[in-house]
Amino acid sequence: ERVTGRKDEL
Amino acid sequence: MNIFRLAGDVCHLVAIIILLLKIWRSRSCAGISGKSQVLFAIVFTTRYLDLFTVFISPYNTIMKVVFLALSYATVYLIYMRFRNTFNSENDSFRLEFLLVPVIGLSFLENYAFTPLEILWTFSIFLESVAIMPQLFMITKTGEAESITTHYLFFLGLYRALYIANWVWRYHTEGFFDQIAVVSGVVQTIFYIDFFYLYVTKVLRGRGKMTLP
Repeated sequence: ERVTGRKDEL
Repeated sequence: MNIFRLAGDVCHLVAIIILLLKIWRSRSCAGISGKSQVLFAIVFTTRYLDLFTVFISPYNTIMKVVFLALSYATVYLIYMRFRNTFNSENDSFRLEFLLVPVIGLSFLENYAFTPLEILWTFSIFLESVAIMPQLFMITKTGEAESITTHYLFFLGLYRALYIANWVWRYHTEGFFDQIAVVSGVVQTIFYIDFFYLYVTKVLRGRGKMTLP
C-alpha cells in the first residue's frame, strides 16, 4: 500500500 | 526493524564516520566533493523535519540527530576548517542539473501535496543523485584515495541493504513505499560500476584506485 504520514525509516 | 535495515543504517553511519575521520585526521579534504556533502546535509535536513513532531523510537530519533550532526560537521570541516585544502576547481559538477529535476519531480510525484510530504519526497530523490558530484570528481581526477573508496563502498552498500529491507518488509508486513524503492534502486545502480572497480582494484591491495 502507499505509505504516507508515519515514516519509520531513516 | 529488521537485520537488513539495521545493517544498512550501520553501514550508512560507518560511511559518514570514515569520511569525517579521514578529513579530520588528514586535516585535508583533497579529493572530496564538498558539493556532495552539502547535498547530503540538505537530504537529512529535508527528510528529518519531523524530528520534533513525530516520535517513532529512541533509535530513530537518536540516529536522525547523529546523521544531521555528522553531515553538518563534515560540511563545516570542508568549507570552513580546512577550506584551504578544498580544491573547488575539481568539484565542478553543476548542482542545478540535479536540483531542478529533483525539485520538479518531487512536486509531480509525491504521496500528498503537503509541504512535509513534498520535502520528504525531495530528500528521497535528492539522495539518489547526491553522490554524483563525488563520482564526477573521481572520474575527472582519474583516481581516489583508498579511504574515499571505502567511504563510497559503505555508502553504496547502505542503500543496497535498504532494498533487501524493502523486499523483506513487503513479504512480511506488506509494506511498500514506491517512491523510496524506485529512488533507492536508481541510487544503488549508480554505484554498480564503482562496486566493480572497488572489488577489482581496491580490494586487490592496489591502495589508490586509478580509473582505466
